Amino acid sequence: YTQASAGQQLSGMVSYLNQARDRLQAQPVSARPTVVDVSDLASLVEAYKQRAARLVGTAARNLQVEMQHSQRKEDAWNNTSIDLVRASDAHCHYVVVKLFAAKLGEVGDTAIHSVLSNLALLYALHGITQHSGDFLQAGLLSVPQLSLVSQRLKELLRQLRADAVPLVDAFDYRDEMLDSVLGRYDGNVYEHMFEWAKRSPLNRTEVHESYHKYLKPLQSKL
Amino acid sequence: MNPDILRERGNASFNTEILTNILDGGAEKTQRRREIENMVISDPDFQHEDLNFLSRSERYDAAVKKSAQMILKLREYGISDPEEIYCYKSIFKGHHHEALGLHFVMFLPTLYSQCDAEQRRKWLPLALSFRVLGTYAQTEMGHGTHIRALETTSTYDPSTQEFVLNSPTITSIKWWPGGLGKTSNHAVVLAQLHTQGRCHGLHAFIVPIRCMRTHKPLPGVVVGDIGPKFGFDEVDNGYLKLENVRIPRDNMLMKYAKVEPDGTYVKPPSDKLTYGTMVFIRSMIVGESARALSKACTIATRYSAVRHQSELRPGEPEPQILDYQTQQHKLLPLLATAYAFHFVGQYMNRTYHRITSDISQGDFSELPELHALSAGLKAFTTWAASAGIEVCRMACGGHGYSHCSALPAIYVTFTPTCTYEGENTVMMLQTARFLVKS
Repeated sequence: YTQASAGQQLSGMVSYLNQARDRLQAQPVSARPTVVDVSDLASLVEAYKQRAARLVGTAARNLQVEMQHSQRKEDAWNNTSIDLVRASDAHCHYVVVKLFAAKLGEVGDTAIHSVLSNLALLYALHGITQHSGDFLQAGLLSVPQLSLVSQRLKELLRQLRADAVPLVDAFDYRDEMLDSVLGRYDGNVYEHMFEWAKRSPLNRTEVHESYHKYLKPLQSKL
Repeated sequence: MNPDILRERGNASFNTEILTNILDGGAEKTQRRREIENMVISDPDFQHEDLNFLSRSERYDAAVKKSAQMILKLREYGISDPEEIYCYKSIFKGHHHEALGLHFVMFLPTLYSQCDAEQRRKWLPLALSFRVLGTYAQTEMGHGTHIRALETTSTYDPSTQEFVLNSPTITSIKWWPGGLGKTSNHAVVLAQLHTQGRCHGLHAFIVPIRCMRTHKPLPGVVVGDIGPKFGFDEVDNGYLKLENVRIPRDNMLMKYAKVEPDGTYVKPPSDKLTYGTMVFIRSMIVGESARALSKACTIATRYSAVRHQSELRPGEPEPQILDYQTQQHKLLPLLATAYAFHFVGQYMNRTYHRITSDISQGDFSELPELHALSAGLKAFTTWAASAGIEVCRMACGGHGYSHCSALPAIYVTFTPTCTYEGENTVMMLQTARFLVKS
């Protein structure tokens, strides 16, 4: 942020901060463009990018303000740390959304591209619902658009429901690796749960020794 | 086959095998992974009693036995490619940790990355033949991620050309390294280097802690297991107190920083290089987040297709719980997250190898970004995966609470990633420092 603000060109995952200078001049929220299409992954990646840029900028500016009030820069850092963690979180979230979207470009199979696109969209929209305040504050989404996000998310749940089991099957964990009665490939859960319970060491004898040691003497005394 | 789950598979809109190939990075990789899985799963030496029914000591014993067998099997089958070793190990250990995990994951990579040529010739054959069983002792009882505050000292004595290592306080006792308590006979110890009357900060030293013949602790070394933990029952996370332990000068890892025989200190080109192993592990953890979450999602989603509960419409049979919108809302965003993290893990793996290759050519320009990105994504993905596994457990109702679901094991094995290799909030602040500086 500091380098970008000074006009240096950044590369890599932080290159979005190159636009930091433009954002240094605070704009009213109403003047900023909003994401038009909540079903368009590219628009959502852009929204996450702008959210990250904004939160990094906010944290950096708050740090500067704190440094004017604090005697030590370390204290200023500590007093801004909640903002700084939020900024990092937003940066990482942007990276994840961006990489997921980028992966779709490598997928040639139409059916798989479709289901992965829905998953990527679901991931992005779900993140927006969880951090709606950030997107609203940044003017990246309007309140009516948030309702659209919620609606679209529910549609995606319906669409992905049909593919849920095949999507987890694709992870290709054999039963021996999952080692889970509930997650068995054949779905025969209850029979095996009963078999598993019978192997509990407590079931090695019909009557556990604690009965003879404690319960029986107790009963005889009462 | 349960009819519900059979029907689910019949409704798939895509070819599962093709998607598996994409996740593996190609059809050939899928085939090879399955071959390795078959080797492990069909091997009678890896069959064991259900660990859930064993005591901690029995579990540690079983883990050591399995690790020893695994090493012999890797040799027998000639598996030497790091990715294939990783695959083999991840199958044989299941949801649990392996007793020699730190030897593979931290000790060996540290030797590869921090030894100079002469040290590599000496230590790598010993470590690769497992005559040296190693771990990585960084964290101290009173100090975690803020490694500049570590108190363990290593003071150079030019008269004997040895370093003298000490744990000067209770808080400086090394605490938590896997395999340190009972398994390892050597440790890479991170200590403040003192020479010619000055402290030069944290450096790595190979410290023998147990006799290579008898396995008894060496003089001046107080070592043991730190006790039961929240999971990790198979691993002897240990403590280590050093009392005037003397090691030869060339036991300091000298690829970058050096101490000359007369005690002259030679600075490394970047102070971040000492922590290179942690950057590697953090990069790997991103993929592990995807792995743990995808296992939990697999269990919860399949169970949600089998489980019937309550009623949606009066008089109709109990529906599959996956038909409830609330259940979909719990599980499907997590499924999307698992896929997202899988692809991010692939990216981090590629990026780590690309940048470390540049570093070995003397180009350190991208090291700060790798450091920041691996720290941030480690924190971001482990927080999300950890919380997600717990959601999966609760999405399975009461049965998710049983060890037979495997969800408790996945959770307790995974959730420490939020604190080890850098506590997550501290990791996020490291990323923030980079972002603000940028």
